[in-house]
Amino acid sequence: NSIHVFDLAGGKWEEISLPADANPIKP
Amino acid sequence: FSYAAISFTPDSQKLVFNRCQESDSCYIHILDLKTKALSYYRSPADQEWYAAKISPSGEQVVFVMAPMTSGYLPKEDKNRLYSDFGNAQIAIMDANGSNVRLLTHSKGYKMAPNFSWSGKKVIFAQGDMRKPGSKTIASHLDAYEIDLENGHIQRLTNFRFFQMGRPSYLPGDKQFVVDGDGPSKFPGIAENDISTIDILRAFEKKHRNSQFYIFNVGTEAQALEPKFDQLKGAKSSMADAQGNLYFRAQPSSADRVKLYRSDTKGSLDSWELPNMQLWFSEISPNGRLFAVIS
Repeated sequence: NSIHVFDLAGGKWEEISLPADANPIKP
Repeated sequence: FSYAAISFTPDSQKLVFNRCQESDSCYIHILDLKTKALSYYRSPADQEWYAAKISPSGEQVVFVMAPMTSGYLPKEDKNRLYSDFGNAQIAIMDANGSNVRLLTHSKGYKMAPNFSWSGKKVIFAQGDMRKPGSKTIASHLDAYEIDLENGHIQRLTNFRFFQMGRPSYLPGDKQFVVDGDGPSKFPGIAENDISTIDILRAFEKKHRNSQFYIFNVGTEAQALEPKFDQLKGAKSSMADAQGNLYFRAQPSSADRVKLYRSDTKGSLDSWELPNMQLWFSEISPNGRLFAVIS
């Protein structure tokens, strides 16, 4: 599946591309 | 990767969602929509964390914590761990990942926690696990509220819905919107009372077009009045910081599904949605962006 974001004012859809790597959040 | 349970940070600048590489390695991720920087909370190996929401102050994260357990169904691999959803709890931590603690300590399926706009309360849905192998994992769902100042938990509805969405407070924290599909308990009618079959059928007809309700906080005894039942399949209700309501529905059964916004005066706007299956969706707190997992 995939993530899309719709801009209500602009009426545009954007498919969100994500980096494969993510940084862990550490206390 | 697969994705689930999407939401926005309070500033509407970041997306929060679960990303799974395999079914046993799902983590809560945060994506900065401008920089595309991606970060995640690394949960302990014996727990799965999901369905996160960030508090209005940005300082806390509420989420569901399910312990991991070895497979118990015949088809499950005895050598790997599975999420034990029947023992899931609502948990909270500081935004930097420290100070993790449980807000609930009870049996039962729990889902979809959400902060109130003041940040003083958390609302969530709780229900009963269904038999292993059922199409849906849980049913008999209702909304509950946790007071974060004293830990008190209060039941907010008693309709035993077959399915529920993520409850969302309206600004002021005195009402909430939620999807409730298939109520099995109606005000004033005993469960399994067949003498009331005509009343139940009338309820079913009334509730067929809309699963979208606004409830008051503070009492279980309240009316079950669907909103926007002039449309078809009104569901996936959400509220923004201004009190506008958003939901998906069809103008008629021949039309495509639209995203609707009902402003605080009740006038409706709509946007046509692309022809794709929307598994999860959320409106940003500022009402400008609509994120979906399709």
